[in-house]
Amino acid sequence: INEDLNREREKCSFNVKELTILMDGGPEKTKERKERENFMISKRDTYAGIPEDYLSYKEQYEKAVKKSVIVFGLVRRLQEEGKTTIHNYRDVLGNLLRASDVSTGFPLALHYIMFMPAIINQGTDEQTARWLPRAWDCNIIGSYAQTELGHGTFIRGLETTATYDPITKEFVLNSPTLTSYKWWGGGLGQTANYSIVVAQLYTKGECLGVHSFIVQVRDEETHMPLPGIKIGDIGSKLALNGINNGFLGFNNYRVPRNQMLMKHAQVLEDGTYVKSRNPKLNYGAMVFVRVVIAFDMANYLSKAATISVRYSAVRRQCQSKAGEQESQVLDYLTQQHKLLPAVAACYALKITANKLWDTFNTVNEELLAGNLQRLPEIHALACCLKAISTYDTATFIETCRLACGGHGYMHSSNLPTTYSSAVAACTYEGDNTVLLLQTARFLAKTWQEIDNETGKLTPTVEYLKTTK
Amino acid sequence: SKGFSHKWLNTTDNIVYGFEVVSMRKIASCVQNMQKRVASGMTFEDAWNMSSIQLVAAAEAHCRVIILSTFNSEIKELTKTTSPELKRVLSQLVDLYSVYWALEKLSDLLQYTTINHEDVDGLRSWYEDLLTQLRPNAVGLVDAFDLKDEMLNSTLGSYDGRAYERLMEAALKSPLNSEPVNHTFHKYLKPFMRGKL
Repeated sequence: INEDLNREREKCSFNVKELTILMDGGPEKTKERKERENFMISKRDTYAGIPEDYLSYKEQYEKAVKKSVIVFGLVRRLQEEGKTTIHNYRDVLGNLLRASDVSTGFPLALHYIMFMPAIINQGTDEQTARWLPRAWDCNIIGSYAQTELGHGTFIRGLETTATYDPITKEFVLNSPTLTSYKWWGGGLGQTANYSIVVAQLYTKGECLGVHSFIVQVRDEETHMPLPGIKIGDIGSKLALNGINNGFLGFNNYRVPRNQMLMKHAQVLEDGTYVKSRNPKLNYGAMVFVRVVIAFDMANYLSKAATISVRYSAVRRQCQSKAGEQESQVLDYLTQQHKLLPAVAACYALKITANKLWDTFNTVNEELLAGNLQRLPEIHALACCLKAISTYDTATFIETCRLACGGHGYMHSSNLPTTYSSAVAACTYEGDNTVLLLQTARFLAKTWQEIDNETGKLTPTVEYLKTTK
Repeated sequence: SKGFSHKWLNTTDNIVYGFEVVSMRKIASCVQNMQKRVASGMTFEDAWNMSSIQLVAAAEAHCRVIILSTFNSEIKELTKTTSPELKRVLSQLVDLYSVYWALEKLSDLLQYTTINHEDVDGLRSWYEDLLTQLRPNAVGLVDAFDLKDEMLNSTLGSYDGRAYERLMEAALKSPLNSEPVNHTFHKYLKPFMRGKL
């Protein structure tokens, strides 16, 4: 071990293990996490080879599929051993992804973080019983197709149509324009054989807004695109080129009535529409994925901070005082100013993401009990936390990269890949500016009603009243 | 009892409170501006668009409140049962994070709270002191993330600190190093150098 790093560890004033256990949430959690990570690391040899940076676009995807199968095979194995369930898989997945080295991203990620949560949050008990076990066992691979070529975060503007035909009891899906083609779905290109599709529902000649459908896009045996489906990969991006983001178009493609997710709103056999008691109940899946992103950001930033702090302890440059050996760059205050706020931000983001996760679970329980009061609050909270955590993480990682000088520019430092992954998160699952405006809408509404509120405001905006 | 005009103190709790005031005032200002615009005949949608830069800033300020207050309160709660040494370093981290953002968002604090130039000088000194206090624990704080080398996948960040050796090992994996002479030499460079291309 490098002598400088040894000295650094000797002079540390606290017990490092104590802090690790504290952040994991207890010794048992640390043990579980380590088991999962070691399990993941032990599989490295099965896909070792040329570094991904030197592979072509197509080869990167093929390697990402191979690695995904190994990683998610481990999830399945843990599930068979009773070590993970549908209720705690976020933790398990988080540990495994933290330990993985798929710098190009996972084409199966959306299956876990969007496809399955959408079924859980929006499916009836019958639909969940039918689809979730198949998805959980990865007998089917799902994507999530909401965004269209011409339509991003503004969901009401989506153009894909799902018109109910009461004679055949099917929905007929169509992409009426080029701009209505689904665009960006992770794993949608060549990987998934099913997808959640968000489309404008028409029944009895009336447009009833966007609803979600489970749609089979490829044959389960041959994996060929089904008739009426036009599907493919959208092409090379700034980073995450193994994720296999895809496009999807429909030409009179039919899906059975029971494949519209009907936990909240329904279409009866005769085409009668039964309204949701609150259209915002569908926000659950979006909140979930935004919490996952906040945890991802804490992970990315922890990696960048670890790399740059250790390197700054090893790297020596210039003499602070004449006659002395070159100083560790970590001794320069400007270097500490680059790195230590980033280290603090790792802890701040992890703790805030944990809190958001707990709040999300509490609000979900309230929703199940019919209490919708905190739904707008949790949605607003998830929106701004996703935006700020991704933006801060990208900015801090870039600072960490700069703190490593030219060596931080090397792909082998893993800083460029870590940075580009965080930057991608600023864009996916809602552009940050749009998300902040959604939070602002909630805040402005709360502010306008603040004087009429007789009771307490919901917890995260309570301060508005006290400071006012 | 406390208003946005209360006396500024250079403490973490007060920084959190200062950010709450900033957020509250920004939201209030957005709503007021929109109401004024609507009253002057603008549609709500146009008023919203014209206020959107401020609205984004208000939402960001709200999020800063959430992160700062959560970090502050959760660390206080978590460190009730930890060793005094760990409590001290985590408290320094919370302070550093709060002061860092106070200095980053100084224009907001100057606009909406009673902070003055002496307080700002104090914040800067406090920040510099915190960096120095945390310096000896910097490596320990990142070691605590417990990221194995296989997870970091980095030539610079390995646990043993053998950064230069690893950089050289990684360089040797470049496909260009797999042969002593690349074919482009004979195909392009050599003819070019001899004036034949």
